[in-house]
Amino acid sequence: PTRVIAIANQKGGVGKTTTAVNLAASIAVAEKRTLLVDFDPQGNASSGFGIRTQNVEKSVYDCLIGGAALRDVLQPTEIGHLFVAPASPHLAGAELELVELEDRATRLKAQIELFLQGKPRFDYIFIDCPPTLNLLTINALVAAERVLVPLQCEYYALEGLSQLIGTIDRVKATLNPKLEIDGIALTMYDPRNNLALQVAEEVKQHFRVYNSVIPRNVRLSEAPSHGKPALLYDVQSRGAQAYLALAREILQTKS
Amino acid sequence: PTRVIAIANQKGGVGKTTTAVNLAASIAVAEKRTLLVDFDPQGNASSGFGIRTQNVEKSVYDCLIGGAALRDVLQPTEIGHLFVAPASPHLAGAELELVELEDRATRLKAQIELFLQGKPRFDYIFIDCPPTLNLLTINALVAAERVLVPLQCEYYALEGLSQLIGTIDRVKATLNPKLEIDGIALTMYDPRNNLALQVAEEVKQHFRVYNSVIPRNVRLSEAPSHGKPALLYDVQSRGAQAYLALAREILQTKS
Ligand SMILES: Nc1ncnc2c1ncn2[C@@H]1O[C@H](COP(=O)(O)OP(=O)(O)OP(=O)(O)O)[C@@H](O)[C@H]1O
Ligand SMILES: Nc1ncnc2c1ncn2[C@@H]1O[C@H](COP(=O)(O)OP(=O)(O)OP(=O)(O)O)[C@@H](O)[C@H]1O
Ligand SMILES: [Mg+2]
Ligand SMILES: [Mg+2]
Repeated sequence: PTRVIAIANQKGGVGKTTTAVNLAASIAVAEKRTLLVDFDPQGNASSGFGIRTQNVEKSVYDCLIGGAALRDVLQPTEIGHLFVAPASPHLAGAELELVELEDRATRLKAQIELFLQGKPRFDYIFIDCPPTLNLLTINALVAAERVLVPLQCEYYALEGLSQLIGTIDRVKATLNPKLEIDGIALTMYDPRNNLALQVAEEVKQHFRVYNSVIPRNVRLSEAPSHGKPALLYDVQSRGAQAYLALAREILQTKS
Repeated sequence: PTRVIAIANQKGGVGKTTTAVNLAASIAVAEKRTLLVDFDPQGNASSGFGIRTQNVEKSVYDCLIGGAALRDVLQPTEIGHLFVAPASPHLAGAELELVELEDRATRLKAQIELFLQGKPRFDYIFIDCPPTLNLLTINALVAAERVLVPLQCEYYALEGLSQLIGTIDRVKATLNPKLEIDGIALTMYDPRNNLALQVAEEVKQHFRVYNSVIPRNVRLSEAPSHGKPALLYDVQSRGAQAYLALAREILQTKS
């Protein structure tokens, strides 16, 4: 079956998009057909592949509000098995448009179910979420079966984890009983930093933390300015290698 | 007159809260009576002063939705002239509660105008915004006269600047004609990083960029875990000194 994984954390700047872009790319190069849904009005996952969201004809906004099908909006990337459903700035207004609809929390889920009935079959769908716990993120948590939580090992990020877990538990209890946390990916990790060690230890006591830890690596922040994931920009870099290792770990998980 | 400054950028993790906490503290030690309004449901600015938002009796949420006055919710800090109006987790739901109200965009402005009529007079009010361009941030932009934009010198953060400027221009044209950008504060700046130099150069061509650049400094990320701003945690640190310099620059601006 297709694995649908939301990449979520309401704390800003923890590496959600960097993880979504580089993990999706790393999974796709392992010959798995992969869709990356950019569900953030900022459109960073789209521009991480060189897609200019201002000029996009059809986006996930049109699937959410306008009734277009995901298969109509997805675009190919430089990586054979990887496709992107781009964001658009209109997503910023989607929250207020969704709130009046009966099915406001299940619109993305309905779109993904439709997508899964079509051909060709996809192996993985990743959803990059915005830094809030609003209706966009709720839609992603309802549509997904697993949540991957990127976490920067800093105090504010650790503090936000309980709010995120609370929201995941509420979605699981009401709208999506099969939702589980797949794991926590430690990002921008610097082992020389005491605080990082403490946060990592604390988190490992309560959650599954992936063995592949993503180091702080400047090549990861340079790659998006070239519209490429790190494995196309500099595959030997520590950042690209870390995401390839994370992909291997994810691929080994039996769903 | 009291200066009301919103600290806003929808890009996550660029240093909004770190700037709000440390700038407010640095302004207050210059003997200016200062209020920091925590307008982010994450409540990081509150916890940056050791305030646990889950246990807070009254918060900015009660001012926005419940009709409490800001003077009823503000709490003192270890710094004489500095007070915090704490956030609460309920703020996460405020967006959907505000949307039905006629005055949904001007609730915070009304509260601040009421606050300014009371005694004692305050010199500065800073508003820490969440990482979105939702009704909470709109309320802050309507209530403020100036916007201070923390910017991490990275590709995604630069890309988001035009969306932020567009929103500021729209608020200025419709709801708050006196709104201006006060300046851009470069945060987590590492001059050895080429991308950072390029982004800084690009931004300086279009906006006022404060001379005081905030370096990446681990003491800034450690301080919140002690519930203190950096100038109480380690005043000699490069981070604390950079925010004291930024405060001097802001104090010199004639409003
Ligand atoms: N491992 C890393 N090493 C170095 N830089 C990184 C790393 N991961 C992310 N970055 C950079 O840090 C910044 C924040 O990362 P990113 O934008 O992916 O986070 P996010 O959680 O998606 O942010 P938002 O909350 O705004 O959606 C970006 O400029 C990115 O390029
Ligand atoms: N100059 C700095 N040097 C080192 N670390 C910093 C610096 N500024 C901020 N940080 C750390 O980086 C992280 C992001 O900063 P912060 O939370 O202030 O950003 P933000 O824009 O308020 O995030 P959000 O979008 O979630 O509200 C925090 O863990 C903070 O401690
Ligand atoms: Mg992102
Ligand atoms: Mg913040």
